[in-house]
Amino acid sequence: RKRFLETLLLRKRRRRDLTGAGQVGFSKKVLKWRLMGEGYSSQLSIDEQRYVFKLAFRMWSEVCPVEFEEDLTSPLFEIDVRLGFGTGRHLGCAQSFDGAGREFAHAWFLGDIHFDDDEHFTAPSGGNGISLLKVAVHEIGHVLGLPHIYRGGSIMQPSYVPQDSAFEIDWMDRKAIQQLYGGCKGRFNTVFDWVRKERTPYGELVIRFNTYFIRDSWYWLYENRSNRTRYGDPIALQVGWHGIPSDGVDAYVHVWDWRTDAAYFFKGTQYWRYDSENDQVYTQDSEGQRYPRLISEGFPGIPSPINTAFYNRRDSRIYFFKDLHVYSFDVRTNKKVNGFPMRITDVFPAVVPGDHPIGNLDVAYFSYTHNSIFFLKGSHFWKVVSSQDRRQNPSLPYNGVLPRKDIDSHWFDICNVHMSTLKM
Amino acid sequence: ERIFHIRDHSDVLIPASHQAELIIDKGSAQQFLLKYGFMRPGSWEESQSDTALVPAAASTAPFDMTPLIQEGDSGSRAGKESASKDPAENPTFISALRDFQEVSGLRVTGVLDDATKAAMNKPRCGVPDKALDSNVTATANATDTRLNQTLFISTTAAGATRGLDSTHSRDGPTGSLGPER
Repeated sequence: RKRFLETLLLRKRRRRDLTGAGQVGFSKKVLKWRLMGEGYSSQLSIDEQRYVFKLAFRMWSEVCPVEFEEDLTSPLFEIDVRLGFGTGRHLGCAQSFDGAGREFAHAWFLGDIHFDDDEHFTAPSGGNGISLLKVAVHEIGHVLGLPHIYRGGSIMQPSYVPQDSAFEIDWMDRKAIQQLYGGCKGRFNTVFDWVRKERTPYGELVIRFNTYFIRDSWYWLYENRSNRTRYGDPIALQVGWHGIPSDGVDAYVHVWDWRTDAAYFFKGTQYWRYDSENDQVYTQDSEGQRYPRLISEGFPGIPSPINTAFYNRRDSRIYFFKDLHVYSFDVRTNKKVNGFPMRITDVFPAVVPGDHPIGNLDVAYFSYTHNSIFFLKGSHFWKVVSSQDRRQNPSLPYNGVLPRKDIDSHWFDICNVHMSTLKM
Repeated sequence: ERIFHIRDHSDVLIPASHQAELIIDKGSAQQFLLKYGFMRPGSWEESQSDTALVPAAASTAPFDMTPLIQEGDSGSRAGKESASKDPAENPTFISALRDFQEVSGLRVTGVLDDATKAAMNKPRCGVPDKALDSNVTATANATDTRLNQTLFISTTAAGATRGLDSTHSRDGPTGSLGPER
């Protein structure tokens, strides 16, 4: 009891320490925030205010490895960020607000945020006035450690820039916050390019694909052109992929040749066929097969559960990975290829000795963007030597595995958000 | 439109006392430059040798208060007195004004013209634009209670500034932000 105060201080101090990137900032991965009861705005409903702050915190979570959770019950000293509205002298703050106009908010690094309730704040869908969401995102940037940045397009510009359309945290701001907290890392369950046929307004049939990353029960659409995930992702799996297991899958395989166009999701001992036209799993496909089906029935000779799998269009085979081995399945003969299973290190040899995922892969992904196969495991990926690589360097082994790199140095900003904000 | 319930909107009209003072002259411009870090408190006093206190804006700003700054309000009073000497001639004021004009994308004239006043009167965040000088860092080890949080933060903000925008950089924190008292 005698050292109580000391433990109190110690606990708080541990919260403010070095970030994963070795900078001074929050060392905690999940921060608690609360809109203070005595600091509600008189202009918006309480739910609106809480929703705007929830969204603002989520927007930062989408671009850096820090999650935010609204906490209405813990003791106050456990709350990392306290928000409140006030006018003039407010909330015991040392800096008074100046009334309507000029200063509309201020924030403390690793601490609180105050908003000047004399300003005309509006909710995201509101008309004129100062967007509370935009100001909140700006002030949270300060709380996390960002200073003012005089750059057009930065959310950290000191003066308010009216926004004619929805705003997002741009590339440079993302890099700025990741300089403080590092990039987003984590394992993926599967990564795939979803190919589908669409008709243009002129009725032309075109084939499009999008890249998806799945981690547990949520997924991101990755915009290769913009080198980032889609704004607003991640989304809950069952929201976007109807009928597949909502807690995640092991693999996705798209068998696509001149005869077959079938997409499958694998999980445990079962697999589902996905109807890309109607965006849901088949309960029964055109050949009368009912789903889910046992993997052993649909792919005789292939064990389950599997780690991952991909379809190789070059030889019309599906490669299933489990533990240290790889199984090859010929979809034309619907049989396991003789000679398999083989060791992954034998079928896909390391180009640099010792630099190889060995086994227990998270993902084997064929990317149409890069026209290459990638093996993902933990926070690293290994690219498999492509035909283009071999044209440039014939000495590379066929299906060789190139040295590993960080996933987040290739696919950017695939960041978790707190579960409580997943369904926003 | 703000929601009103009385026909003449009197329930949502902001009383004059709640309107922020506009920046219309050099004195208020000087306060602005001081508050947001374009002028350093010390440099401003040096040119006003007979005042020993820092102006309120600096001392009450939640981000750059140092334990050596005593009473915030007296500073603002000092600020008004100093206004009687025309800041326009003050080279520090002019260079700070040029600095502000440059980062705001205005024509750099060093003169408090209308465009500069308009930029200063825009709605903005109350956090300073520039970190103040590094001896604030030395105070980083103040005790870490919530009341003193501003001390800790301003230092770090200075550190954060440094890593991200070289035009605002000052020399780095002198290390050891650890738990020393």
